[in-house]
Amino acid sequence: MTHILAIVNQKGGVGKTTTSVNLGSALARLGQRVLLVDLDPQANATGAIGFQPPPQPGVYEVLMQDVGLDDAVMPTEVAGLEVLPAHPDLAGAEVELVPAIAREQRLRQAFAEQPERWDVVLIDCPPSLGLLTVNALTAATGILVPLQCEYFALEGLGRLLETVRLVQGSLNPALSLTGILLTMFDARNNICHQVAEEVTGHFHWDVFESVIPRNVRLSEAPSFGRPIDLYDPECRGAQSYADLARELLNRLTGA
Amino acid sequence: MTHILAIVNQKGGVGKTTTSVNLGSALARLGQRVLLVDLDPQANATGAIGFQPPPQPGVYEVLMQDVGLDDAVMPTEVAGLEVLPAHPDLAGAEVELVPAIAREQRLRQAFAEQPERWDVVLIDCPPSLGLLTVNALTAATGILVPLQCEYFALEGLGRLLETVRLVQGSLNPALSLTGILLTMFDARNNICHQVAEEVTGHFHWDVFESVIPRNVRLSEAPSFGRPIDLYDPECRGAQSYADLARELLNRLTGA
Ligand SMILES: Nc1ncnc2c1ncn2[C@@H]1O[C@H](COP(=O)(O)OP(=O)(O)OP(=O)(O)O)[C@@H](O)[C@H]1O
Ligand SMILES: Nc1ncnc2c1ncn2[C@@H]1O[C@H](COP(=O)(O)OP(=O)(O)OP(=O)(O)O)[C@@H](O)[C@H]1O
Ligand SMILES: [Mg+2]
Ligand SMILES: [Mg+2]
Repeated sequence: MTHILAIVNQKGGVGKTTTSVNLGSALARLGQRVLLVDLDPQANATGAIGFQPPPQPGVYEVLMQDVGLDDAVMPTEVAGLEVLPAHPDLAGAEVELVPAIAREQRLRQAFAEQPERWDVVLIDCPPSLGLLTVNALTAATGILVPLQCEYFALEGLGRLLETVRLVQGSLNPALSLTGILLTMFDARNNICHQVAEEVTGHFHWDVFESVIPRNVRLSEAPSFGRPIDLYDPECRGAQSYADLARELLNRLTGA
Repeated sequence: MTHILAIVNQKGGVGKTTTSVNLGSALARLGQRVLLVDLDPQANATGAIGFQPPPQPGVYEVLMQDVGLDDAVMPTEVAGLEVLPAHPDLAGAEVELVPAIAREQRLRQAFAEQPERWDVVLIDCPPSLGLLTVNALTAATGILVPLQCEYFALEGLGRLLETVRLVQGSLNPALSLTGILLTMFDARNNICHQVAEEVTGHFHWDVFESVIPRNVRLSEAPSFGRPIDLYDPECRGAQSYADLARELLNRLTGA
């Protein structure tokens, strides 16, 4: 059974890409076969895993030109981690998909070709609830919501879960909330504690126990094109993503 | 002459909303008649200036249903600062505008009704380069680019300026780069200094001298629905936006 997780939050800058890349790498280290899908025209995940400039064909060609996964997926420096890269052309898909038949199901149809090739697929979504994100939610078995411990981030959570309910109702009844991940947590900052309390009080066990601290090494690693466990394996950022990977596997296997 | 500035960067979480709200308030304190336009379906600027939940009609009705500015613009707690609020329904405009005639010019046409009502209009854009942002670039006389001093933020700058050139070429030849604003600057963080040096080396006088420091009070203020100069006028965040307001007025008046 392949677990396909959409890493999603329309609020910008909350740690979607940082989570996709580093959780992907940590899961591969635990022996999982992982595919990282970059579904953001910014192509940040593609650059952060070492592909600069972004290669083609990529996910745009898979969605819009019937290119097969085999022709677009690439290996990375991390054993067990492959990537389906993005390119800025992907921005065109948001508009080009509008009139297309079954426009929300393109990504799901692409994965259907290779149903058992990976154990876990992580889809890094753009900061919007447009057709690219809806494609991810339609293809996914679960969603992981990175949530920065800031006021604005809390505001948008309701609307995100509304969109998830809409997709569950019409396009993907099996979609479930895998978990909410608190990111950039700074223990010295009151707001972080307030937001964490409010979210845990409201969502209980849906919130991962693992919390990602604010850690400057995490923002340095992308400029070297390496995930944190290759860039600085001993830092708190790497440790927290390793913890998250273990906790996620427990959740997925029902342990 | 009304200066219409698009506060734009497709990278998420770089300080677009924080800049729109706090620069708007600081300009009003200097005696300018200011309109803050929230063009993001997240409606963060609307909430940050005190309108929670978001009122209707708002900018969606102005763009899509020919509601006049008079019927949507509202006064705020800050004398001289008015707001054209957003509501989550605005997310629909991104798709509904696709087949519309002169779809990029809706916002410009709305401002044409009241050409001299304000001295400065600030448009808070969503984290994408879709039709809402293109409407802002088509209506604007200048653009202000908040740039977080992080690796990913630098990556996207090229693509943003490419989109600006496209809009200049076909929709708005008078559009110019008013300035690049360094945000969330943390002097203890090497990356911040590196990004600042690289951007200043490349863009020279296009980079504002005023730099916005990372300051937790800026992230607290929105939860009270007040701009920083009402929430904590003595903090570094309020001072830095007051400096920026003065520097911007000098740039706009050619001083
Ligand atoms: N735990 C952390 N500690 C410090 N910096 C972080 C952390 N997580 C992410 N960052 C940095 O914060 C910025 C935003 O993170 P990231 O780009 O992963 O967010 P995103 O949600 O993918 O953004 P977008 O909405 O633009 O896709 C980046 O510069 C990143 O390097
Ligand atoms: N100088 C600063 N110091 C500390 N926190 C800041 C600063 N500027 C912004 N923030 C906080 O960082 C987060 C991102 O800022 P903001 O929401 O203004 O960015 P944005 O570019 O508008 O995001 P989006 O792309 O989602 O529209 C917010 O929680 C905000 O409160
Ligand atoms: Mg991202
Ligand atoms: Mg914003």
